[in-house]
Amino acid sequence: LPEDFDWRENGAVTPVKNQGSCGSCWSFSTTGALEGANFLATGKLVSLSEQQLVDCDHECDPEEPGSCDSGCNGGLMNSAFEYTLKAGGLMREEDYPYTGTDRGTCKFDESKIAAKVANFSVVSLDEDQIAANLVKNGPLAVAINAVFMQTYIKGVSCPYICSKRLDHGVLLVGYGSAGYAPVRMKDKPYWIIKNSWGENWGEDGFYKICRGRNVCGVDSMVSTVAAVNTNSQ
Amino acid sequence: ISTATFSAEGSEVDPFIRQVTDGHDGAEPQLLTAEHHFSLFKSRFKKSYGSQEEHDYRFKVFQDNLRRAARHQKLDPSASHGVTQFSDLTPREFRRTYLGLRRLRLPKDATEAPILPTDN
Repeated sequence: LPEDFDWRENGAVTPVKNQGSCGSCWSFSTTGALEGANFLATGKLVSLSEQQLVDCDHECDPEEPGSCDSGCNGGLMNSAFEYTLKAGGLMREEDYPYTGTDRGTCKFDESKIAAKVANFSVVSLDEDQIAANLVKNGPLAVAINAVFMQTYIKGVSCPYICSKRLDHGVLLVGYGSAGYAPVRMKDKPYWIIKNSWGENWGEDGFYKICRGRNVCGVDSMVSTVAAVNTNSQ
Repeated sequence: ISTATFSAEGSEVDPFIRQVTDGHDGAEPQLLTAEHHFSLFKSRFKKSYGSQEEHDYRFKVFQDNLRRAARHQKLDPSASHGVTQFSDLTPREFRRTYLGLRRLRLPKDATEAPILPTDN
């Protein structure tokens, strides 16, 4: 594995988006992962529609029927991948733009599908496996506890104590080997996370969190997705 | 470790943003009060409130969040914590409005990614 890796430098990451006052982080995490996978499959970086997921995806957890993807009220990336697989794919952002509300009806147009899911799977808790899947398959959909993100400005976040109760969906786009931790007087390896709170939050919309001990549960729910190569169709 | 500092009035102020004014030779750098921070916050993030009551309530929440940011800074010294666009929201409002991950229960039949080689 390379010591440092960043999909932003390799063209697989779209500009930072903003979910607005809507609990739709799960849809941004989902589109981010599929945007990366679609880039790897087709060589084209296409921004995909979160609003399609917000309006049309009501996929439920098979183990818990009452727990379904529900627009601004929350959802789960794995369920969203399942929806995308069943629906046939996701439209482009420009064809189905984000509104930040879930009061609209589903306007999915099958003829405008821009990216398709081939398959998706969960990655084991092992940090080397997470890194390997990131490098091989593209950005990964991950869940995290966001309590420290409310006040985060910059730097490598490495709280001594952080709950592992997952409450936020984000996108893992890379890792670094040497984020300086002044108090601990040593370099700390870190994950690079793309968030969906706009470019004015964090480090131009990104968050760095230290690697090594499942901080804030960042290693707990990691999903990788593969896209269909639509060029060959 | 940076720690929270207090103004003469006893109100906690953000330890990470300090206003340094020029043209006052010999003067101590002026620490901002919570009121100043709130004013800067409203201007920076274009915040306005419908009533004085709402404004006062948001100011109280903002002060709580300054203290929270200082606590986070102590717990997370390798990052910088301070005023963000969410500084006028209670933790509950923040969770309700900007988070949205459903309670997780991975299905037993979820496909697991194959183990990849990580050496070389």
